[in-house]
Amino acid sequence: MNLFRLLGDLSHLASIFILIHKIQTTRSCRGISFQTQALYVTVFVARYIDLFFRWISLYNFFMKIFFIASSVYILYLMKYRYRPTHDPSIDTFKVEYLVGPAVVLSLIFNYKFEFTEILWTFSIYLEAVAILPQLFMLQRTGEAETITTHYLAALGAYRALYIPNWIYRYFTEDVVDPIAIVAGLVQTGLYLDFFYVYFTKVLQGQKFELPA
Amino acid sequence: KGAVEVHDEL
Repeated sequence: MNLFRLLGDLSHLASIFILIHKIQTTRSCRGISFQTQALYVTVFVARYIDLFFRWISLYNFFMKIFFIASSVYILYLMKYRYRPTHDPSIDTFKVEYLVGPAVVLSLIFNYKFEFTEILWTFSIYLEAVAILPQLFMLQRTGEAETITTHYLAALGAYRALYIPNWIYRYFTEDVVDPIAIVAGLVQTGLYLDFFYVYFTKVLQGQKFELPA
Repeated sequence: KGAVEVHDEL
């Protein structure tokens, strides 16, 4: 474990707390893409299946349990608890266009052609693009509640912090994970225009609004 | 550089 990855995981943790806090305080999931949240549950279940057969550490164990449980809880909040505030008509990104290629790529580019390894690879590729329905919705509405932008900033920072973690591990532990690195760069790249608006507007106290 | 054996990252 290194500081970058720890900060990344804490940023990921924070993003989930911010999202749950937003849904509970505003009693609504307005502006949140259900599809993106459902993709994250898929990512966590596919990636953390090794909970049943591989022990890494107490930290790893509890974080995996937390991420699966909290992301399922968010789906529950959106689908049942605050259902009336969920508007599927603006959450229309075709997730088949994300899941399909992730499946195909995981069958071609993987480290070992084994079931759990292909699931892990699929989760890595899917996570890289899982935010697209959310960004698509943001683009369509053209604005977002400030707390939602803090959620996205924390979520974007999580994988961005993994990049220095991979550089650090390359030089200190002599390990490299090309699949995770390429996917992580794509994932972080998708946030760049959001971060531009976030840092130039939201952090200057303005509302998050995309240029019309 | 050794490719990663066990996925120890989240």
